[in-house]
Amino acid sequence: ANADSQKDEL
Amino acid sequence: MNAFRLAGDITHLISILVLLLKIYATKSCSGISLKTQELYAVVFLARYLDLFTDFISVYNSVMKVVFILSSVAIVWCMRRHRAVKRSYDKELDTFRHYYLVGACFVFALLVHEKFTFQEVFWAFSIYLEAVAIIPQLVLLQRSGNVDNLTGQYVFFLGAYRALYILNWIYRYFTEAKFSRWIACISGLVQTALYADFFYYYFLSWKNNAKLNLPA
Repeated sequence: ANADSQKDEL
Repeated sequence: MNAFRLAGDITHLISILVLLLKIYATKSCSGISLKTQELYAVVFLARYLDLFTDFISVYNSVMKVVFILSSVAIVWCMRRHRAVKRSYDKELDTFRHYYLVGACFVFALLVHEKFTFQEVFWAFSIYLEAVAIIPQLVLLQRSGNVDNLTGQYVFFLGAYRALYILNWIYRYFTEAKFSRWIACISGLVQTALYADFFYYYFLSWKNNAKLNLPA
């Protein structure tokens, strides 16, 4: 999945 | 990753480390709400369930481990460390934080991005982080004790909130499909509650400063 939809924020 | 978010993560981590060091160095946690610290530990444990399933970056994984370890270390220090736990304001830190956990979990079951185990726990952790400061706010209103709530701790906690809001504004204008309404709205509620905490912190700090004036 592209980074945006992933939970890339802590 | 943008500079606002990196700086926000770092100031957030520093705020936790400053509090842990203060408690460990002075062997005292008077004025600190154990309940708020327990809620923060639950926030990280519930949010980072994807630690072993989704690898995003070394930075992301390392920071998740450090956040979990440092927040659990504060709770352990306040519950287990003999000298520290004696200074805990047990009779003042009485906010029923289990209600906050229950309400946030029910709300996460109702409002989430996808109805999956990880997504519901992620939304739960976002809502819980927003309200986690309430027990600390109530304790501060009751005790007015800012001995262990150092200015640095309050500053870095505020910097974390401000930088994350700037991060969301930046991402909103630079990314086509930036839609993190759950994190943004909850983050605004969290920042409003922090502002309320800051108001009582400032009042207490001013009163203490007056009290400590040379006679």
